[in-house]
Amino acid sequence: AAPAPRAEDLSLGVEWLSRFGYLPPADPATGQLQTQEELSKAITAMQQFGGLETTGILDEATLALMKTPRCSLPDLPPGAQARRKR
Amino acid sequence: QTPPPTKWSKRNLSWRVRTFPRDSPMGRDTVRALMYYALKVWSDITPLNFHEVAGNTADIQIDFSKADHNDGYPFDGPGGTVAHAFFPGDHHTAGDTHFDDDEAWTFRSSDAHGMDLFAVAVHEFGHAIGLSHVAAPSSIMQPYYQGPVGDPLRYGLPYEDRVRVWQLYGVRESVSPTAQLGTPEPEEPPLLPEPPNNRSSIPPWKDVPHRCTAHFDAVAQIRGEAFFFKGKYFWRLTRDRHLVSLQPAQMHRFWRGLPLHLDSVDAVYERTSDHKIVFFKGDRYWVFKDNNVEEGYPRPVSDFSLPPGGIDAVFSWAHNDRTYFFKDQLYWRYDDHTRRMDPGYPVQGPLWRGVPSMLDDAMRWSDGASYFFRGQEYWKVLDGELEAAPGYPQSTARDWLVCGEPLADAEDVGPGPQGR
Repeated sequence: AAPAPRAEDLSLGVEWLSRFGYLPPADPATGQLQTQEELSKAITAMQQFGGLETTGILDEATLALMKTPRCSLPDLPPGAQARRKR
Repeated sequence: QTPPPTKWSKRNLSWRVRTFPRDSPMGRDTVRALMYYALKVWSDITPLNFHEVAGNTADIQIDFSKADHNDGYPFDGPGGTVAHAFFPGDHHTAGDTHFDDDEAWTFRSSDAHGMDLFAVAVHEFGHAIGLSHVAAPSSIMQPYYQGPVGDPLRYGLPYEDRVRVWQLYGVRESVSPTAQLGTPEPEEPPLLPEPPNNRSSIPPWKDVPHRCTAHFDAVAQIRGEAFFFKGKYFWRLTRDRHLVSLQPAQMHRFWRGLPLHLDSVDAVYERTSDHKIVFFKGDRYWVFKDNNVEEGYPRPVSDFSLPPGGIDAVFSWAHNDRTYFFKDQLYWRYDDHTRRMDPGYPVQGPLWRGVPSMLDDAMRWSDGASYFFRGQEYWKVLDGELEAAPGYPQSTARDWLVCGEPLADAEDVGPGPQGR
């Protein structure tokens, strides 16, 4: 089994996924908390977009891609997560 | 799931670099030229036309900013997010393009840590005209920085990007005389600053060689343009072989860092490995990044495993991407990528039949041919051939330096040292 991501990696991952359109903006009531399922789906979408193996977990390759220099604009348009959810 | 595309309703868009990188070794002209070529990538294949303007009303305002610059997309220091651009629309920031000034922006650099400005600019201008990110790894619109994309003068968009931009704006009609009248092509800015060509920069005529009678010291293709060196002066020809000025420019005022006492150069070439420009004189050589000399030069020519005494000529042969050095009747073959002389050299020249064994200089040209210069003549060798083309030698002055034509004579003010 892949090792569980460290807390700081998880925090970085969630922030990154929100910033680039894979997770909806943080709920003011719950802060950055996301369900595990939602997070896994977002990671899968990010991995698919980035040409990585789609594992749904924050593995090393995924974290490395998140640290790759990139454009500031999101990959998915605003609301894409909501539409995906429906 | 993608929203309806936003695009410009007009076809003529203005642009301006409002702020420049603060600590970059790149000059402003280089930054402007890179922006020009990055926009040209898109306008070459669509009906869009971009023109540079000076005022604050440009459609595409280009800035180099740091940290939070009040647009909702704060930069985060080196790495991370490196640039962004705003999609077309009615908002005042539409089309604006921002680069993180904390990145080490580079151009034609071998520095692996640098961020190639041209590659990022092509991507961002894709946003500025309405393209969003895509997952296709070969697309310029995939969101991650993947390193330099090559020569700005030769870069062509990948197929996916061409199709997507055609879906927005359609295909650029083939250029016809009427189309050109309606939408004139802007004048291409150079990748290097213009040499001084105003009369006040020209020194007294008695010292200036004449281009129509000169035996050139060195000839080189640099950034796609031809440079003819004689004494302390040089002439420059654009990519379409037009003289920038009939008057020569002063070498030291343009090639910043050459010693003032240097009265001539032996040979010059643009290195294919990193596109730096190398000047040879006697036992020494200088390396220039754009038109500024690099630190630590001059160095001895023994760095190239060349013997003392210097060289007469140097050029990179497009056919095998090797650099050839010539001295008297000998020549050497050098690999610029490994920085090693190929074994078995020097060899008695010439390699190309019909070309003189002793040369003033040589250069490759954008037509794929190689050109060899000696005295007032030149020889052309077609790409990959080992023999000079029939009909050569021809006159260098006539074919390259606009001599012997009525227009040239009429414009050629000043008596010149040979009394023309």
